[in-house]
Amino acid sequence: IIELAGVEKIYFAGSVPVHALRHIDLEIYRGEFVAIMGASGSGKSTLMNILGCLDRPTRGSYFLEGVDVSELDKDQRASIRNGKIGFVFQGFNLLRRTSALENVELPLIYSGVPAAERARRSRIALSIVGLAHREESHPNQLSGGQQQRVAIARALVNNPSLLLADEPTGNLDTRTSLEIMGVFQALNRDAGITIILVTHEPDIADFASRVVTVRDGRIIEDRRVRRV
Amino acid sequence: IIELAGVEKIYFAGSVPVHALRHIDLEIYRGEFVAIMGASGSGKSTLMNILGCLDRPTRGSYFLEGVDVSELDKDQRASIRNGKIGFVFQGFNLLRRTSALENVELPLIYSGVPAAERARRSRIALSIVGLAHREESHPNQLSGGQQQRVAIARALVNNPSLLLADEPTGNLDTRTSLEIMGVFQALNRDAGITIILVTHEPDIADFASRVVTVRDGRIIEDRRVRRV
Ligand SMILES: Nc1ncnc2c1ncn2[C@@H]1O[C@H](COP(=O)(O)OP(=O)(O)OP(=O)(O)O)[C@@H](O)[C@H]1O
Ligand SMILES: Nc1ncnc2c1ncn2[C@@H]1O[C@H](COP(=O)(O)OP(=O)(O)OP(=O)(O)O)[C@@H](O)[C@H]1O
Ligand SMILES: [Mg+2]
Ligand SMILES: [Mg+2]
Repeated sequence: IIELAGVEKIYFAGSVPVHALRHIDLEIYRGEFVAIMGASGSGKSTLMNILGCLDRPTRGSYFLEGVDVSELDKDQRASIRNGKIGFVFQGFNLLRRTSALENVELPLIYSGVPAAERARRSRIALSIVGLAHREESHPNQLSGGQQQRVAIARALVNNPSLLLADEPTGNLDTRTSLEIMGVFQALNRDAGITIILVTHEPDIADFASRVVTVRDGRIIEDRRVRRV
Repeated sequence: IIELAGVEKIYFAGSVPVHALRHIDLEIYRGEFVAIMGASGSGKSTLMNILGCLDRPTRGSYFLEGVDVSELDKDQRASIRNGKIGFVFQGFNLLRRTSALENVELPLIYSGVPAAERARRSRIALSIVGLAHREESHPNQLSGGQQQRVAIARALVNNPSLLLADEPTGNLDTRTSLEIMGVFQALNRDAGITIILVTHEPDIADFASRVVTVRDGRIIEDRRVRRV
């Protein structure tokens, strides 16, 4: 489903270029549950942004379901992002002036889903993450972990076939983290959703069937794990 | 050094009041290293905001080094925050349009420290968190964990006697987290800095000599730990 070949990403910030990704070859198959680990600054979020069609590599190619993403125009990439991909951002990226419910509805608005159906599906997503009782709240009225869970609900509401989650449990206590990972696991096992999840916590990586380790913009380890 | 008595915090968001803190009695002694744990939404950040003089309780009193904080005016509280307290925010709260170095310098600007001395001390703080090579970068050019480390450096630069850190390792890999906790431990042991740290990770809480657990706005456990 995903094929990155020779991917590099260089940022030009100030005087010195930053080689965020140096050479990435990566194949991910439909229905896999992959954890990405690595030190702070090693390139994980940059990799996720490319996978999520939010950014383009400086060199190399990205084939998503056989389609060369670099050949697509802006609208086509937006359409893929909205239809196929759910993205939980490391910084949440919620709209500050709208409610939790409206934040979760956003992907459905882009998809043209009618208002009543939109609200119904968004409420389901919010209750899955334990926030049904806070749908009217704005992000600044929510705790850090509650904001993170709104971001998770928004990523799930469009029934994506690919879920990209960048540190989705970073602000959650252990028990809430395990609840969320249980949701992801069920989606992977029962709905066949492909999941790529960045985490720095080994207990969270344990839910994945494959662990990819990044260091200084390269993949230094790619390990399949046997699960019962 | 810190005495909270009968502290309550009620938010009025929409139709239903939110009892973020219901009844908090808490005493913290000079030089202690306290971890605060609890579920997402249980009131930890609200408690930290009151301790950091950024917010006032709805009821109850807060004595900081024997001074009744509620008796102080806005300027006096700002002066305490700048002089005595270092705060690492759960959401970092960096200024987006200025460099990492300038973000770290901010508390020193408020304290009236001259420019050369300011830059020198800020560079030391950035190198302590491993970001000396990125002082010119703006927050949007930094990874999540790098932004978190800039926030940590900023909290330390004014040599505070009280460090309040809200999930300071939430975006950091295990090794970087342990490096940061080593810095905090050294400051506590050698400089006698009082540290109150919110975390959801038991391995991080292990660095503390006391663990306070919050649930639904109340303290349900307060446990001192023997350390070698
Ligand atoms: N400005 C506000 N208006 C309304 N409710 C608020 C506001 N700020 C916080 N709350 C609510 O108060 C409760 C406690 O929030 P707080 O941020 O202290 O939780 P927390 O323990 O830090 O959670 P987390 O671990 O998710 O960061 C939550 O239910 C939150 O939604
Ligand atoms: N817009 C940008 N301009 C310059 N450098 C950037 C930019 N975005 C990211 N970087 C740099 O690229 C490198 C990789 O960043 P990335 O966000 O992918 O790291 P990460 O592995 O997600 O880290 P973390 O675990 O801290 O979130 C870092 O050194 C970062 O500072
Ligand atoms: Mg990242
Ligand atoms: Mg919090």
